[in-house]
Amino acid sequence: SMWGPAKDEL
Amino acid sequence: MNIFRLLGDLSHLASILILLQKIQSTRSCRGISFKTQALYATVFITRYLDLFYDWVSLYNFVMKIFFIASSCYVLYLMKYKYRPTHDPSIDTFRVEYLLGPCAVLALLFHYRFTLPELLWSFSIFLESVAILPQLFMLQRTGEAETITTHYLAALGAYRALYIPNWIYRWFTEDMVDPIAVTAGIVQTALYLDFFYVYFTKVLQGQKFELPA
Repeated sequence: SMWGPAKDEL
Repeated sequence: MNIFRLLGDLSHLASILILLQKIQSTRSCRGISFKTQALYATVFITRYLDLFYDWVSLYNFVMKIFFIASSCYVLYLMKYKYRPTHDPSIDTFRVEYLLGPCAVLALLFHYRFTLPELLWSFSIFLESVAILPQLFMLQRTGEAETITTHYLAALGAYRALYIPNWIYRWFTEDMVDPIAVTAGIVQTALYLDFFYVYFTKVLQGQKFELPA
């Protein structure tokens, strides 16, 4: 899976 | 966007409106930790720096502006307008014990070694523990006004709803944010004790009181 920041979350 | 995250964000929004309603209707910030509120303002300002250079969506933009503005407004209300109703002698949690370790964690765990990314990581860790001065104060006084417990319940529900959101995203988008997920699980766990009393007492119509 893709591991990274969920920058669309608040 | 999925239903869990949307409900979580709405719950977060509701928690802030409940907090403002509590302060305005009782004309007092009694029972609210200034330290926790100051930590939340710090969390939003350090995390939403990307407001100026990263466009996500109108929803995302409006929410970020709202969270920064409302957290600063709450600080103003507590520090100036209703200052006499705030008792610093019971708001005694040492925030440096939170700020220091969060800064160290951000230096250790981040996605890129740049200032905005380090601040983003710092804000994620800080948010997970920002409620501690408030819970500590609750523990000390042993009771809370019902509206204050609704504020905390809505805030806790926001965090709890982000967990199914991450599970959903893991399955549908194959995407995992290990920093946000770890911090989020810790943050939700901190509410378990509070939720127990909230469900067994407040929602049964009793006053929020901790056993002596």
